[in-house]
Amino acid sequence: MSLSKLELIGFKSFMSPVTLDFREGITAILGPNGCGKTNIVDAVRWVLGEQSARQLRGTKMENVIFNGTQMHKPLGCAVVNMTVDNARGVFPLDYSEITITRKVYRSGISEYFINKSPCRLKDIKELFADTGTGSHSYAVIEQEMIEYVLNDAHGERRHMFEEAS
Amino acid sequence: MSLSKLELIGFKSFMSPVTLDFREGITAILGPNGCGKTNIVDAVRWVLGEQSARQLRGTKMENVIFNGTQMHKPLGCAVVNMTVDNARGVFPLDYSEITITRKVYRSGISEYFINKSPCRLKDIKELFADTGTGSHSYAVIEQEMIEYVLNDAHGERRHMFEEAS
Amino acid sequence: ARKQFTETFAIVRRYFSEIFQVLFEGGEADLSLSDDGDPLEADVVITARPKGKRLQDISLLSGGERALTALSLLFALYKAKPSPFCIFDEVDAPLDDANIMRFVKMLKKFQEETQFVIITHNKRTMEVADSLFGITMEEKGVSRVVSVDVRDIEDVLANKRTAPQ
Amino acid sequence: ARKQFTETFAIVRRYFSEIFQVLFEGGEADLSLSDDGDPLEADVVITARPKGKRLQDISLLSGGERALTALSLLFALYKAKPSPFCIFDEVDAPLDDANIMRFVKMLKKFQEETQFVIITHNKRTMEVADSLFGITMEEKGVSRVVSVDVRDIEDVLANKRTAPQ
Ligand SMILES: Nc1ncnc2c1ncn2[C@@H]1O[C@H](COP(=O)(O)OP(=O)(O)OP(=O)(O)O)[C@@H](O)[C@H]1O
Ligand SMILES: Nc1ncnc2c1ncn2[C@@H]1O[C@H](COP(=O)(O)OP(=O)(O)OP(=O)(O)O)[C@@H](O)[C@H]1O
Ligand SMILES: [Mg+2]
Ligand SMILES: [Mg+2]
Repeated sequence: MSLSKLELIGFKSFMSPVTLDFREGITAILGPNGCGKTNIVDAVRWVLGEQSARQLRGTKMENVIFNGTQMHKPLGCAVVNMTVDNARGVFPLDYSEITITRKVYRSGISEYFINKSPCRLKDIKELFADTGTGSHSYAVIEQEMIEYVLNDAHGERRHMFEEAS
Repeated sequence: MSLSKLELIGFKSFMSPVTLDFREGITAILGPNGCGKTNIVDAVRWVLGEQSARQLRGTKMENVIFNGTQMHKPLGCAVVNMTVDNARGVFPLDYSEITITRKVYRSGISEYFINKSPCRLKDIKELFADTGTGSHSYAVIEQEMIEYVLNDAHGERRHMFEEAS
Repeated sequence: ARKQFTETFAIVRRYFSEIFQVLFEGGEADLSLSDDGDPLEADVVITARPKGKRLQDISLLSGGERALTALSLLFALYKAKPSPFCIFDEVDAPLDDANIMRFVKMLKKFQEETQFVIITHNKRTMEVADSLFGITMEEKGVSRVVSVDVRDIEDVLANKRTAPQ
Repeated sequence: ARKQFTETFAIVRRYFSEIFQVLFEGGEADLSLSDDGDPLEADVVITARPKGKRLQDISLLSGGERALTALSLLFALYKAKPSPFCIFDEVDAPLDDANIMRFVKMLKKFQEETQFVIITHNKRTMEVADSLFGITMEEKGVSRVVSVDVRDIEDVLANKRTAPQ
């Protein structure tokens, strides 16, 4: 399984829809300070089911919806589509590609989809459960994580081992 | 007042005595990872009276004494001399140069000196009190400080304002 | 669950010590469980000793040594349980040039099993990537994605667009 | 004490907003006291808005924007109460090249009043320095100091000595 596409629509600073087509191997993301690189990481954590607004650097879940600039009005909803290829059959579904979608409106209510059919958060979590790529997993690493791993104040290390078991 | 000289003897990774002669303006310190750059910052905090071993990344105060390598034995004491020039009479003493010294033995007891005559920690703290360069002041900034200033979890910001008042 | 945890722990421990020695070109590192008795409750303890230095508490490691030690553990976890994709957000920031080259070499070794997405400001890390994405904010507050060739890196960093996506 | 605090606060607030606009080349920032009533107990609140973006909570700022905001506050404090010397330990690590140039320009402005000692891995910051110290650990675990000319930087970073001090 690998990440093949990520689409952000109205997510954080991505006002107009953008698509990132990923290839195998190493992909680098670059750009000046504040241009939106870490927002892409937040999009991946979010679509994988992240429930804490603080983990996404906000105070409430609506903070992920494009909030406007001096020239543009805020939007009413944010959507992220993540497509993974299932060629090796990692997922127990008969598709060769699986797209998971998360949508949120200003009301704060999230909707989830697997290959466009509505599902619950629990279904997405179960789909990714044994792959080591949950929203809190060791697959998404920010710089502060390095400190967590070494300080281990709240047993983060143990948690990583449990994920890997 | 400016920093004119720093001497480290047996302090952390500085086994043999080293001297840094500083000039006005901007001085850069460079070197590979783990070579001892932040140990120099720790030496400045320590000679200014730092009492918390944790602030110096250790668990007890003896951690500042050279602890040996695979080839060399540990030393028995650590000394740091810091010389500041007093040309503008910032300090209430009649010297044009003032050297403060801190020494610690394996027993953990620290000795303090001003221009080679023994004094107490309180005398050093009073000397630097109004200059804004105490050991916890905003004059010694590590990278984590950036996070403290913005998170302000324990009122660090207020503390900086009080130092500046 | 206990059996699974102890088995995983033993594998990760072996990989951690191997990978640490590659990233540090020597030295030694180990993992152990704090002696709480019950392996399911115990903390994971890291000991690390860079080449030629004495074994000390990991809190005495430098900023770069801490980052490299945490990365050794992460790679050991990926080796024990490969995760289909991994996202790193500026984990190379504390590393000097020599350590960045070692980190990048390790990435190359893992890229068969795992797809990496790496956010970085460091040109050496960008050069190793198989593909690049530039994020620009030409219009203040609005992020866009551009495909980038290694030659266009400077333009993207200065917020000048290369080609519309 | 209360009068002094409020006076200092008003001065730092003015400088903070000026310096922020220089470092961010626009935008606006402000300081206020949380409405606890008693200025001696209130928290210092930072609001910051990079150019063209909407005002949002400072937790939504990017890594580089956070570092630059914290540096704006530090420079404002130095301006209000100049500290004879300042030590910065890798505070430029989260900044992209354009922001490093702005940071370095600001340092130059302050160097009349304040002596700076800067630990950095970034070549652009090293180039601005009036004098350089190299720290090497040619013998593993033992730190030494060498005087460095800008030409020797590569050697020192690769742990090859230049001249004995
Ligand atoms: N809901 C939102 N609507 C609009 N803009 C947003 C929203 N949430 C965050 N932002 C903006 O996104 C920017 C931060 O982007 P991000 O953290 O991705 O930057 P970055 O590219 O990682 O930068 P750095 O290199 O400094 O880490 C902030 O300036 C913030 O104002
Ligand atoms: N008491 C001591 N005796 C001997 N060595 C010590 C002592 N205390 C710390 N060290 C060593 O000093 C090294 C750390 O140095 P320091 O933190 O100054 O590195 P640095 O130059 O700041 O590196 P980086 O660029 O990674 O931040 C560690 O490897 C540690 O083992
Ligand atoms: Mg970022
Ligand atoms: Mg350091």
